[in-house]
Amino acid sequence: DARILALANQKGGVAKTTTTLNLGVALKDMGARVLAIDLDPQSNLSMSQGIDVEGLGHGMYHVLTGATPIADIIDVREIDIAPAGIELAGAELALSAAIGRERSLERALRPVRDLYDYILLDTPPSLGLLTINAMVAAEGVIVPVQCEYLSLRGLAQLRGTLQQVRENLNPAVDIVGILPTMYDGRTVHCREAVQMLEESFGDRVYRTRIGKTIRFAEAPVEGTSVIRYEPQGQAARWYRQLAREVAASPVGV
Amino acid sequence: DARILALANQKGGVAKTTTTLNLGVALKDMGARVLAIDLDPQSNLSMSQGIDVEGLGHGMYHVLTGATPIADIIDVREIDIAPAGIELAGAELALSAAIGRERSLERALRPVRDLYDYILLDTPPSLGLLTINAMVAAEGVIVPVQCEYLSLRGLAQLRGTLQQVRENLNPAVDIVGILPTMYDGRTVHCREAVQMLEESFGDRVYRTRIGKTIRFAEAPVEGTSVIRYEPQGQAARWYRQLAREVAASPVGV
Ligand SMILES: Nc1ncnc2c1ncn2[C@@H]1O[C@H](COP(=O)(O)OP(=O)(O)OP(=O)(O)O)[C@@H](O)[C@H]1O
Ligand SMILES: Nc1ncnc2c1ncn2[C@@H]1O[C@H](COP(=O)(O)OP(=O)(O)OP(=O)(O)O)[C@@H](O)[C@H]1O
Ligand SMILES: [Mg+2]
Ligand SMILES: [Mg+2]
Repeated sequence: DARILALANQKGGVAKTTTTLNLGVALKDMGARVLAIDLDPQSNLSMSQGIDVEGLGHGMYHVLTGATPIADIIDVREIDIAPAGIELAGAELALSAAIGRERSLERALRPVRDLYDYILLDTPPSLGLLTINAMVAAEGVIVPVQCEYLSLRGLAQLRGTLQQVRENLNPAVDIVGILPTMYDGRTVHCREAVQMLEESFGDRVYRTRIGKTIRFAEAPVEGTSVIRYEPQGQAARWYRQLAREVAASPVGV
Repeated sequence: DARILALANQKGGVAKTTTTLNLGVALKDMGARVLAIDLDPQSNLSMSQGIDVEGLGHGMYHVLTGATPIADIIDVREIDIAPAGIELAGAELALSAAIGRERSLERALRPVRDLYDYILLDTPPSLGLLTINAMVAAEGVIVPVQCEYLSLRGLAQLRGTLQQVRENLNPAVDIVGILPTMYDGRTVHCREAVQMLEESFGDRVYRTRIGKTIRFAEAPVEGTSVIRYEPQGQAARWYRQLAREVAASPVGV
């Protein structure tokens, strides 16, 4: 059965999509079978693999509303991708009145759970229904955190939402890892931010720190992960190191 | 009557909040009366001015649901701030069934429009009901755009949403300015991104480019704008230059 991990943080631009894709590819390179799901109406994960999101027939909107089985939309790229079309922006409203609206994704994943070793869920920068669906379907949440003050402030809200999901919908879900991203060890601000993370989350903070490099912005233009874009580069090394940590950590804390 | 400008871009982490605050302070330093409104449930604008968002009695949730007049929540900081408390996360659901739900903010601003020269609206990284309310209340939208590929891809969706708001709710609203942020002229990727912006938006792209500096992350820790944090610094200069451009540009394009 697959380990289902959600990449979540309502703070925008902290590398949720970048981590979903590159962690996925690095896990695949270790021999794992990996599916990544694009739950963000911005469709950045789908775009980052060169998928034409305007021309998609069916996407995650149709899966969540029960119109299409997820197997029908899976697109095999560097890893398997369940893409988001532009209709996904309408999912929160379409689902909000449905019975069991928070379990749509969990139901949709049942038929494919045993086909993969990892299923990674990319979420939008919000704590709305799409992210809640990811927290219900997943057993663990990886939280990318930019090493900056505003990013740290949002973690209390994220923990609060996870607590509510645990109490009402999925008793097993918890933060399994905190990933410092855009790390620049030369600045005091960044080093202090990581210290604060370690004080709050202890050994759930990955030893891997993802540094800054323009390669992360360049790779999506080519529709590839940084691992394919520059296999011997620093960015690829960081995500291979993360993949080893994720694979080694026990399921759940 | 105030010029009402929304800072919007559903892409996360592109400097919407940073621009709302620092443009606001720079406009104030030019002699304008400025109100900034926090419409993001993350409350980053409120936090960046040192406001205790957990301890707020009433915030923008209560204003949008009609419980409290906006004048009652205005907090005078470097500029006047209408803060967001943690309840704002529930606003989209609370408003979604209400009649005239897209006009809640427009209604709430009527009593204070003539007290200010500028009202700046900070929005969350989404195109949901809170951002729609901002687009209905505003006459212009300033779009901060990170000079990276994924950021550019989101602009088509933003324009689509604005088109729908124009056709159904507010015929006057349009993009009045595109602000290149986190600009690093040394990378080809960034220079090309700005070229693409200028090809699509022409002279609506501000001549001001906001570069990168750690000061932007440091200032919110102190609860101040970068303009107060380091008045003679580069970051303050960039936002003073932007304020001059915004003040000089005609209302609406
Ligand atoms: N380690 C890094 N160093 C430098 N740039 C990075 C890094 N990781 C991601 N980026 C770039 O920063 C931007 C934000 O990353 P990304 O889109 O993955 O974040 P996100 O959290 O998914 O954003 P959103 O909240 O909008 O979904 C992208 O343009 C990406 O290319
Ligand atoms: N020009 C800049 N150079 C470097 N860092 C910046 C710059 N502008 C903003 N930042 C930092 O980048 C992060 C994102 O900025 P900010 O929070 O203003 O973006 P946002 O678009 O409001 O994000 P969100 O989508 O989460 O609301 C913050 O930590 C901020 O301090
Ligand atoms: Mg993303
Ligand atoms: Mg913001």
